[in-house]
Amino acid sequence: TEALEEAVSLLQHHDAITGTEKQHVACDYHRRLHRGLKYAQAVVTSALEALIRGQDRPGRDTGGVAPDSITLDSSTGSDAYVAASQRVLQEQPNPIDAPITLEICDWLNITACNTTVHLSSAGKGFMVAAYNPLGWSREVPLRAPVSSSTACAWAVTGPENEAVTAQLLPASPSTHDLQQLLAGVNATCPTTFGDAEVAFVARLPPLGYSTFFVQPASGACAGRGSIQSNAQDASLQTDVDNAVD
Amino acid sequence: KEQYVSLDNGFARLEFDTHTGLLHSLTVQDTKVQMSMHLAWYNSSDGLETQENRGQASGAYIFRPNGLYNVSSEGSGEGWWGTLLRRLGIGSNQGDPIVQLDIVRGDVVLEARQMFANWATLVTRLYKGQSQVEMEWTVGPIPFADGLGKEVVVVYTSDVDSKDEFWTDANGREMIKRTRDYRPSWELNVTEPVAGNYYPVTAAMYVQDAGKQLTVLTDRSQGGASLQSGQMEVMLHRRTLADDARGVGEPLNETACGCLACDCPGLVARGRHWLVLAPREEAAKPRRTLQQELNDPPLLAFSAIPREVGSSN
Repeated sequence: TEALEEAVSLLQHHDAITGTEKQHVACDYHRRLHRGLKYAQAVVTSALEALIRGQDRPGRDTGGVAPDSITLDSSTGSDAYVAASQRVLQEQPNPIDAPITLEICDWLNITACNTTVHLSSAGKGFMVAAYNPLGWSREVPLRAPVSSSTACAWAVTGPENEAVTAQLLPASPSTHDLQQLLAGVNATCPTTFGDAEVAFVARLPPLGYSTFFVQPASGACAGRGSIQSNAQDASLQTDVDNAVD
Repeated sequence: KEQYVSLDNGFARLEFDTHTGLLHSLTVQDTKVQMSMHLAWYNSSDGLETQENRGQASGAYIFRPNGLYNVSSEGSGEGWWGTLLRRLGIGSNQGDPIVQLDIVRGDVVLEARQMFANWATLVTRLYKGQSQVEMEWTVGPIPFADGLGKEVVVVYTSDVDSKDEFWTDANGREMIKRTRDYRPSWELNVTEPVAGNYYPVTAAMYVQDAGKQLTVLTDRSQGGASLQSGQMEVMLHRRTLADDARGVGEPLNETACGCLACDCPGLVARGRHWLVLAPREEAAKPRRTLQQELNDPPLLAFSAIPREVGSSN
């Protein structure tokens, strides 16, 4: 947590929030905030990796899933929640028993990713771990960048190995423009740019995570035309509604 | 050939006017509003002494607009005649803009992509199973070859009969009632009809009438106002060319850090609003719940697929 303090103090400074500073000061804020962000990402990804591997609890029987609902009263407070969470955690199977290195994409909102996992180009698919910081379960749309040159259809599998309805969308022209802008001013940072996104609705447990697997779908391409025309091919009809928290 | 094209996910329905490319109406279950949204820009006062700005420039601290103009591919402020009129503060609001509209349909998301100019776009989305409307805005680099500072807003116009009242949040907590051109504790002398009605919007603002409430949720702190009944506007991005003489000593004309060339691009901003329409008596719960969900999005991390996936349970 020591590594996070620099970012916290800067995020509270009035000039850093409002933009009432000179350009070179803004750039200094930018540099410091970026460094704090990288520290924070390392903390968060290592915690998520530990949850997925079940390393922070005895055995390998955990799935990082908190209870769906727990009744609290003033006499028990948060201790009851923690205890109940641990009971639930210990009841979850862990389907993954392999080394996992998680990374965070800085530019998901422009369909770009600066991780060593080349989401767009490797063609082997990738795993998405989605952590829900809220205390209630939710269904939330997620979008991940992919390349249409790798595959014209993609399939998404949920944490219970169930098919999740997915849709392939072409990146918008403004997103392409922003990718070129980013490439121009940030040429030294390896980044993969997707020309499309896979969108799917993820069901996430409260204060917990779910993992999803995005992979090229075999045999689904009728042709190599526009991505938009293949959007229906990428859809798997199994619904997420029956997913288990 | 149809005048309207609709997007419908079973919870919400959007109608777009194919002639203008603009939103025409929003329906959520049994609640309907006629509404549109478009991008516009205020010309930043340059601080040269005029009766309107009294020597005060728009800058990092001060919002001192001098005329409102629609963002459109033709009228982004580059023509000399338009520039002259705008310098004089003449020619506000030249009718509705006409924008390019593209529709993307699928099983998970329905998208309407509107291009107002090559530096200003909106994408409106309906996701499967969700009743809120997501509006992703992208603004920048704001052009300034015409010598005009610009402060870009998104304007939501509806038939909600809110009169002169609207509500904004207090740092994400209670919603506070605002009344246009009015302060509850003193008699206001209105000298800034636009800036004087802007309030902080850290999470939400809404207008309402007897039957319905229309809310805009934000993913970041912004400024907002309701300058007409049923209307809300939110400041998205600013690029001014004069210092406002409040201590910064530079205009608010930010470029990409680390870029040292003369033609470094100005910043681009991209963010999201969620529009929530609900019957007035039931509106607080979805508004407050969705506010939390927009401000606490899931955290995504990526990895290669572990070998065992598919072979284990």
